[in-house]
Amino acid sequence: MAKVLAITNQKGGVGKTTTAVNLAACLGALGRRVLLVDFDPQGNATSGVGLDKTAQERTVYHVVIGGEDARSVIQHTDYDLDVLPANVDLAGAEVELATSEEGRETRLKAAVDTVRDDYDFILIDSPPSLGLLSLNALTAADGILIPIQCEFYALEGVSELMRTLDLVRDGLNPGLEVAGVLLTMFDGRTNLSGQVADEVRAFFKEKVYETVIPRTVRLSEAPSYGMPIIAYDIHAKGAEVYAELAKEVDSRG
Amino acid sequence: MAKVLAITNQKGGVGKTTTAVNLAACLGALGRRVLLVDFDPQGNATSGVGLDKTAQERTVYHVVIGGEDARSVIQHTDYDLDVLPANVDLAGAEVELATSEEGRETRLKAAVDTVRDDYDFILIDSPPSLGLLSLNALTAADGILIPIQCEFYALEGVSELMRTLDLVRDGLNPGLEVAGVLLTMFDGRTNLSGQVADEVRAFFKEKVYETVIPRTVRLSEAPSYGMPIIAYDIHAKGAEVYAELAKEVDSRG
Ligand SMILES: Nc1ncnc2c1ncn2[C@@H]1O[C@H](COP(=O)(O)OP(=O)(O)OP(=O)(O)O)[C@@H](O)[C@H]1O
Ligand SMILES: Nc1ncnc2c1ncn2[C@@H]1O[C@H](COP(=O)(O)OP(=O)(O)OP(=O)(O)O)[C@@H](O)[C@H]1O
Ligand SMILES: [Mg+2]
Ligand SMILES: [Mg+2]
Repeated sequence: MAKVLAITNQKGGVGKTTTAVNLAACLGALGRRVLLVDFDPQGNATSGVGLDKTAQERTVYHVVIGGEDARSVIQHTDYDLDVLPANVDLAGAEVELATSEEGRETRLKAAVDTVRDDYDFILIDSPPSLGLLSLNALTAADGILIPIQCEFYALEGVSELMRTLDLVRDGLNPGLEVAGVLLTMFDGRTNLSGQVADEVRAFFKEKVYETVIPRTVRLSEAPSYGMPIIAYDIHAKGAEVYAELAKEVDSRG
Repeated sequence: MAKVLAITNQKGGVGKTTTAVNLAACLGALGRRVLLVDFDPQGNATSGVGLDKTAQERTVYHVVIGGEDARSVIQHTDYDLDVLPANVDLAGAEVELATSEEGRETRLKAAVDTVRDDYDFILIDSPPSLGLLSLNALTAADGILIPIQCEFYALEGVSELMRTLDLVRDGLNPGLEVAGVLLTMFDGRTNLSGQVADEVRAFFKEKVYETVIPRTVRLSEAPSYGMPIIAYDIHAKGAEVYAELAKEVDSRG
């Protein structure tokens, strides 16, 4: 029975995709069976694991809107993880879900539940918004993993995200918990990073992962080769910290 | 008669808000009359110029949904620019616009047109998506200013953005042009930045501004004080480059 984690934060560019791809690959390297669900029309997680998102004939769009079987759309990758790919077709789903009568927020959950027994972890990459796509991810998940960039604007959005969590818990998914909070793009040379980290730890306490992800060039280069960091450069700092994070996530169960 | 620019890119965290706030302040410092419209429910541009977004009783939401007069909601700031503030209320507008019969994409244009004669420049900060809020921004604008972070994932989204521009030109706003493309968070120490810059210049040619925005700590610190960079640290590199950009934008007319 898989643990389903939604990697969600409406603030843009905080490291959602980078965390989804690299945590998935590192959990796979630990021997866990892992599915990465790309639920962002940008399709960055899809290309981050080496697939050509424009060449995909069937994607998660066809599963949540077209009713296709998730297993028939899921693909194996070269990196100890399977992927349910996305591309720009998914942008259409937001409009179609908004105007449908029922099940607007539960389509992804229905799809994910059909493959839960095939995996140990299912990670869902969310778009930078709190619209219907992110609500589907939060409804399908057991827990939310919140990446927070160590910058001011990223801190501002946290209270709105927590309000949304409460709404989802009140109705769609009462069991949803905060699986963990991940500090990303930490730059030890700046005061700002330290101040943001302190505020995040004061607010989220033990929910904050011990592992902190520093800003490193290798992490931003890896996606241009379609590779997770452990495949791109196993000796890079980014590979070390995401491997550490995978151990923490795995042990929290 | 103001020039209206939408600062738009669906990729998250590429520097839309940072550009909107700092370009607005620098155009103001040149003596231009400037209005900054925050059209992102995150409200980062609003707090970036020192307003408490949670304390705003009336925002751009009340103008586009409530039919209030834009002039009565616009506020002066301490920094040679006026602002039409936003906060999380605006998230409700996306749903309300989606289910309304007509004028879904033209509400912001109608509001902006009422104040065009009061300003020389109107800059609209967009959210990280290509939904109804961004479509409203593109419909209200004369031109789009596209910030592109010098990273791989940011490059991936450009073709989707151009497709959306073509759609908007075909119907809602035939006169919409690409006012300019701005390279942001350029890090001269990495090959990646240079490669992305080369690709962007090859694609957009003379549309790319001469001014390139480097990644600097001061630029990311300024918003935590609610100040544009020229007020936070006039001697910072970030202040110099955004002042240069203002001159380029002003001369393109
Ligand atoms: N620790 C890091 N060090 C350096 N660069 C990073 C790091 N994490 C992410 N990046 C880069 O920063 C940019 C933003 O990260 P990413 O795209 O993963 O964020 P996101 O939250 O998924 O963005 P979006 O909101 O658009 O979905 C990307 O170009 C990525 O390669
Ligand atoms: N040139 C720069 N140097 C350093 N930091 C920067 C620079 N430009 C922006 N930043 C910081 O990077 C983060 C992302 O920038 P910003 O919020 O302006 O992007 P955005 O495109 O508006 O994001 P969103 O997609 O969430 O609206 C912010 O924390 C900001 O302070
Ligand atoms: Mg992403
Ligand atoms: Mg922004």
